[in-house]
Amino acid sequence: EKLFHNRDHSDMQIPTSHQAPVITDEYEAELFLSRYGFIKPTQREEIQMKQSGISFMPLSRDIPKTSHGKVHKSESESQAFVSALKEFQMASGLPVTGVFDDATKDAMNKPRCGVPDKETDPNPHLENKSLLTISNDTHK
Amino acid sequence: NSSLGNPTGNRNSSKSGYMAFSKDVLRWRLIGEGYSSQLTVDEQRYIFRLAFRMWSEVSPLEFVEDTWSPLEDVDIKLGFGTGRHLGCNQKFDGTGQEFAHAWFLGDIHFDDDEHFTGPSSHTGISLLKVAVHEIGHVLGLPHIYRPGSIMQPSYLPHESSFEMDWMDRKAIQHLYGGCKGRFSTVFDWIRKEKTPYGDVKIRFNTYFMRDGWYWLYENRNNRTRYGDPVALQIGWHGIPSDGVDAYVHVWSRRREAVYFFKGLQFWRYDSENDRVFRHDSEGRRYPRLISEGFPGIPSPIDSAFYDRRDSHIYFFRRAQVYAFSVETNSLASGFPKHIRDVFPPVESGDHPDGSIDAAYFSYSHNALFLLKGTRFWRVVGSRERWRRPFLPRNGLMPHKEVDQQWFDICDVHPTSLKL
Repeated sequence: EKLFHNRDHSDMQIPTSHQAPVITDEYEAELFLSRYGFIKPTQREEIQMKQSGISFMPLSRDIPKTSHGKVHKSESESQAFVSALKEFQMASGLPVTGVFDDATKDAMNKPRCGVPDKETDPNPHLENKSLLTISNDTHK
Repeated sequence: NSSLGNPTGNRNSSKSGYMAFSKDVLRWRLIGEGYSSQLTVDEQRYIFRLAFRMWSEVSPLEFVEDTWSPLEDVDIKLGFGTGRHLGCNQKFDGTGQEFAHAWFLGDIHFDDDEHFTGPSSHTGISLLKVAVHEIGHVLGLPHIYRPGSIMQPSYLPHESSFEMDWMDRKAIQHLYGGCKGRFSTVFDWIRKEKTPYGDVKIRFNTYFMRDGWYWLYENRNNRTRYGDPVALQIGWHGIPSDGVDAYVHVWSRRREAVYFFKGLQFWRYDSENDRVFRHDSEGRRYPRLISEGFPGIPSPIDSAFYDRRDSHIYFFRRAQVYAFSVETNSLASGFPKHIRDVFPPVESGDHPDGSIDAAYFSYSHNALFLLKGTRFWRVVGSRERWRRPFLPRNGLMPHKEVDQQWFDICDVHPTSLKL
């Protein structure tokens, strides 16, 4: 169990390794937005998802990023990021700025449910449509 | 891998396109390898039992904790874990941010790195609130971005006592339908309250009774009281705990009495002290035989009501109705009659015929209703006849469904009654 000394556990020490990584820059924001379905997986990722039989793309950590968290993006990827950001801001009741501002950063770091906000399922009309499903037989 | 049930075995897609379970009694279990290290196992199970009960209070679904069947027979499996957990391919991120997720197949995982707390605590993350949210997902609800909705994706600090609001109720009923069922009796219970200035205020509460359970119906909120149904003996001391056939409130200038009827007997209820009378002012003991207290009335009866317009109690039994004068303490002349003759259908063919479950005069609607099964017929009022004289006296308007006028009167599984 986590270490504590106070009777009411108010001084419970949470090992930093157990801390969720705080979202501080656009790179992490992009991971957040794709994790919760605001950024659709690209065609390539979709094929990967189907082949590996999962309908939730584990966050591809290989997006190249510059030293201060900016991500090299093509024009279309930038647009996708901004529109996803606006969608998240609207759903969260934030000012829809399309900019990764403090209010958005704060909202992304709040405790939340892990179920995606948007269907991450590439084909929502699949018979066994699901939010998070591993289908063992790959032909589905 | 976490044991994944058959994704389509016990589900069908509802009209809204979201998948829903195709059966209405669902089994759940807190899996042994998934206990939290922060609350006792009993606390965890109690909180989950309450979370499931909250969904069954607003939907036709019932939930039972199943700790004995093979795991594949359990519909919803709950467990705590940290990081990579319980064979799940979505690892948890540690304290903060993601606190739980639900698998469409019926598994719910809670991140044990979060500081989950019980319903009475005001710190940490309310396990009850998170569990209600995640169960909503398993039942087929997506995230709903409406302030006040329990299905909002972000966790809002624990309000004093959160409940499911109207829209959340309609969302789940859109998937599973409304709550239907016959009632043993329905009535408005009148009570007198003295104000601090010594005036007497008359108030009423509406109750729906079904076998050994009852709901208080909050007319102004169009729903039952949070946490109902409860067992009869909790709120009505001394009446039969397995339910009653009828309730009558005699209320005239000269007399006032509340009666419950069951089988061959009846009880007089002491509204002042909220319990049945053991005996009345003449020393007669209760319960008494209906044939003694109301000569000429057969028993058992199906239902009854007191009509303040003519100071008669109308007893319903099978296809007949008996008018009983409380002034003369005897059957009114010409009775019994066919129900259809005293309460004729406004629309021919649309009539309950007999075996009325409840005859309910509602002060909210200022109208008399006859309930049978899942339907009700409103009795044409005198004011209405004044406007539309062609309507027959005591005519029955075409039927409607009870769950279209009184909402969210839902059963819960007997195992979660005493929470």
